[in-house]
Amino acid sequence: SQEYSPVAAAVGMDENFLSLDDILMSQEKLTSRVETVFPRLGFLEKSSDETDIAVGTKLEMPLWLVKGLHDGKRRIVSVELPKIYREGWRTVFSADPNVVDLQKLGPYYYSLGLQMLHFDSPENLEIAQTLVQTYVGRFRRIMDSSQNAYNEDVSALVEKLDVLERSLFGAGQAGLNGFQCWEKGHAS
Amino acid sequence: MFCEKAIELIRELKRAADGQLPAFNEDGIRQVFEEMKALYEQNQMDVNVAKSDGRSDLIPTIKFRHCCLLRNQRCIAAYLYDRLLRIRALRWEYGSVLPTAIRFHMCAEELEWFNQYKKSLATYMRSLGGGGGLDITQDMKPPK
Amino acid sequence: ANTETFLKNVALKSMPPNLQTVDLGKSVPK
Repeated sequence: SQEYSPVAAAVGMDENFLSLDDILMSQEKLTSRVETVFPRLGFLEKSSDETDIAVGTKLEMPLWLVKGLHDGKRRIVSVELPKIYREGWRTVFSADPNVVDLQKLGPYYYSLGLQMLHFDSPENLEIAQTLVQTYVGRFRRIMDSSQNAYNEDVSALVEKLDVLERSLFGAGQAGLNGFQCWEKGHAS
Repeated sequence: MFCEKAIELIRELKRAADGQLPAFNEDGIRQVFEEMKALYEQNQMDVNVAKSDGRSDLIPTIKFRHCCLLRNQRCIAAYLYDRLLRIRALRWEYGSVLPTAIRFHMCAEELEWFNQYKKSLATYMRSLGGGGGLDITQDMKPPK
Repeated sequence: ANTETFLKNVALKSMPPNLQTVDLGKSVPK
């Protein structure tokens, strides 16, 4: 339906409470280290028979849980920076952002990257800069391809795009299709 | 892990092609409520123990469960709200009488919401055009 | 009001007491 407009994902470090995309993005798992005992929750750790989750346990926790437990003053959990935001991959992005398959590495490369800035990493500045530069570096191709692919199979064009970029591509296609529709006299 | 059923509801909606309304997942929602009830009751017990016995070590676990409760609440609210957006769009696409196949996918409360929405829209449209009324759901494309 | 009534009847009243309100202002994206 043309009239259905879902609640959009937030831009920046926020999340929109009712956005399906933000909810799915925040389901992404992060490798986390438990810094305090969690009594009575040992059953969540499949490899353990313990009643409690012990200090030092590494768990794959969804972002929403890590954010909820994160406390600047008390260390309850600490989160490992996913490798695509670390220095090695940042170097790859700065060399040529267009070669990277963000669907495979992500698919929420930008939005998850922005969320990682909540965890006060010493690399926050570099992470933020890489996110912006990667977006800028890839934008032109996304815009050009979305404006030149009319009425054809676009799967090859979008297969390496992350979720945000696909939505951008979709917006470009909607504009192109709208213009073509108008030009053919079908818009009235 | 907690909140698996809740996220499955969200995925179900995302899988539905743009704007399509899948069947109302009453069973899924009920399961989320049951999980929330269990989490809340466990937390109530631990809060009482923490207060009475000074067990501050239980606070991380209480916080953990509270995060899960908030997550379940969010998923349910987003699931229901997104369905309302789809249902609202149906008024503009199909008019005030929905096809039977679509109505079967709606719960009683959603049908009631739709009826109320139709009334609100009708009241609004009657107020347009200098009081003479204007059906703004017609002629959606501008004149050439 | 319609939406609030709906959410209350379908979901919120079945949730624990401290989770029975949702701020619909949150539905408006920034």
